[in-house]
Amino acid sequence: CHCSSEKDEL
Amino acid sequence: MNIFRLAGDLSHLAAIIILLIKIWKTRSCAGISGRSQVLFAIVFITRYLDLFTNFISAYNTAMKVFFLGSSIGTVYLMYLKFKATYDHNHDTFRIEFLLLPTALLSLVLNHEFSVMEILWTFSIYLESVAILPQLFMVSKTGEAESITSHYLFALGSYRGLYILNWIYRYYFEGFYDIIAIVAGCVQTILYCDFFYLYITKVLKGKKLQLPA
Repeated sequence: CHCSSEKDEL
Repeated sequence: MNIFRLAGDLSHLAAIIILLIKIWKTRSCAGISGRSQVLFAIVFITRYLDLFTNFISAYNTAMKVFFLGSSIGTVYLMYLKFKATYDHNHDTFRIEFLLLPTALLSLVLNHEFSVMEILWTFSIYLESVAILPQLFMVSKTGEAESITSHYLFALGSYRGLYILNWIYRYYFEGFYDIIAIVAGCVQTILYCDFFYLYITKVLKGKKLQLPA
């Protein structure tokens, strides 16, 4: 999944 | 975090700082598109809502807070503090032509149909085209101050370096985000013409001037 909870980029 | 990602972030940070220094030192925002700056502020506000819901790292939080603060600060400097120097006659790109299509696209092409995810997707799509009013302004006036060129070069390099970061992450971490990658490539391609002029003119000490 690429959901918001995994987003570590800026 | 890899070297490309860090270099990209530092390039992004440098771009924003160059712009703020230019405006603050010259007490003027001549040659800068307020419309692009408003779009960047919208990009950061819609993307960094996860500051309230998700903690990743101190680095991540600090950068997000800085990008939010500086983009809103730039809009404040342009539209209030140094309003008299804002060159609005040349800043005429219709931003609804960017806002509406990117908003629609984010509703159709997203990873998940949720408020946070759609706003994140919208911010990615909008960022990819947010520089167009600025590039349009440069092409309209036919020139840009050196400091504005350095700003644009740093800002363009940032997404280019992110592409290298995504290639690295794909090979070494098996991670990829197709929305970010496609939008990031579009974003970088928009700068190609400018990169060419920057390398052939500005780096040789000449002013960035478009052929008549």
